[in-house]
Formats: sequence, structure tokens, C-alpha cells
Amino acid sequence: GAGQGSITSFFAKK
Amino acid sequence: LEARLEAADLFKKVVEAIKDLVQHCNFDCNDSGIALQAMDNSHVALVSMMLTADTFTPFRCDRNIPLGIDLTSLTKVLRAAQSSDILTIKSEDAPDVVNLVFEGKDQDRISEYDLKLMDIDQEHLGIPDTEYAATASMPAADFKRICSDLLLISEAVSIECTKEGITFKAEGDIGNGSVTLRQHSDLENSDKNVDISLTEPVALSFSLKYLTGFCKATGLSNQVRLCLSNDVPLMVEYALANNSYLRFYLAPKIGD
Repeated sequence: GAGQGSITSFFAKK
Repeated sequence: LEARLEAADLFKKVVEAIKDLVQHCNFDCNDSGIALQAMDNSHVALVSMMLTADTFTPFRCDRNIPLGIDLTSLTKVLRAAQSSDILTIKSEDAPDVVNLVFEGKDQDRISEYDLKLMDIDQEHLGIPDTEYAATASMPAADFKRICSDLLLISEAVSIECTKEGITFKAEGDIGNGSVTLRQHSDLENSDKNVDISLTEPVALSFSLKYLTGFCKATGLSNQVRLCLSNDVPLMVEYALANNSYLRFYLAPKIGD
């Protein structure tokens, strides 16, 4: 089934 | 910091729109305004708020201060403000509290609250400037309606944007549903416009639980803007006056 992505895998920590 | 809003309504609605998504966050104050960036606990969504200095009359902030606030507590204090009240947010240099003053328009009532601040060690994420493949603006109320209707069918929605329009599709145990909004301009009322700009077609799936949560911001703006590119988070933007905004980012669901 489809999983839920995480926002931290797209936007890098500053 | 001293920031005065002509009507408390704006701040009440912004806090109401984000308080179920994020609980504790820093309101970062500097001379450009008051900003907030926070992720939800499960790191699926991110809220980014900017209330520009021009939103306030007047606005003064002599140095950068983060005001760490428990939004549940702030909501309790803001309940005491009527929507039409003048709201002034004040804080010292190294504050323990933030001071909120609500004044009735007829100036016969002044309420003053001190809200305790908290130390919040918050991660800041760099949100890259993105040229989105598709941007769709639509009436915020329509977007809310579509999300809440489709949530009754399924937990997820697939959003597809083409030159013809933007389609929201849900597949659930009881059956399927889809809603398409076609681009159109309403000459009598531009708030009703559906405007799509596209460089390439996109199709992405998102959790409707989060999208319906974002729709708590519906009262802030007549129009909402969805910005999509394949394989990046969706941006849902409620534009406010004076270049202020409330933006939500939502990580897409990952393929089957």
C-alpha cells in the first residue's frame, strides 16, 4: 500500500 | 516588541487554523514582522506563517526575539478578545511573558493578559524556492468542501492537474468519487475564479486528514492556492493582506 512521506526528507534542517 | 492589529480577528483566526496541527511554537519576531515555522508531531506537514510589519499599525521590534508559545494557552487568552477589538502584542527584551491587550473599538474596555512563555528548541527547515509545475487558485470554500466530501470516501486523495482543470479523486471501500474544477474567470466576482497555470501535468496523493485540517484557515482568505510538483510537498497558501500569508506544506504519499 501507499506510505506517507515525511516533510524532513524534502526540506533540509537549517 | 510592540505590534498593534486593527482587528484581533486576523490573529484569532490564524491561531485557530494552526493550533490543532502544532502545539508549541516560536513566534519569531524581528523588524520584518512576526514569523512562525513548525512541523506537526509526525513530521508530515509544516506550517509557515508570516505576518509582515505592514500588517500592524504600528509595528516596532528592536531585536530578534523568539516568543515560545503554547497555542492551547494562547487560544484561551484570545477567547477574551472580540474579533473587532484592537489587539496589541507587547514583549520585553528577554521576556518571561508576552503581553496581550485587547481594546474595544469604543475604547471603554481594555483587557490585558500576560501569557507565560516557554523555551522551545525548534528545528528550522530550509524551504527551497520552488518553481512549481502546477499552480491552482480556487475559492477557499470550494477546496474545503471538496476535501471534507472526499474524506467521507477515503483517507487519501489524488490530485491531478492538467490544462483542462484540477481533479481530486478518492477511492474507498464504498466506491469512488472525483471532483474536477475547470479553469474559469468570474467577471462579476473574482473570488469565484479558478485559475490554473501549468508547465507540466502533475499527479500526487495526499492525506485528506491533513488537508481538511489546513482548511481551518478557510475564513482567512477568499481564495486558496495549491502549488504542486511531482515528488515534492504540496504547498497550500492562504494569502493575507500586506503580503502576509499562512502556508501549509504536506509531504506526498509514496507510491504503491
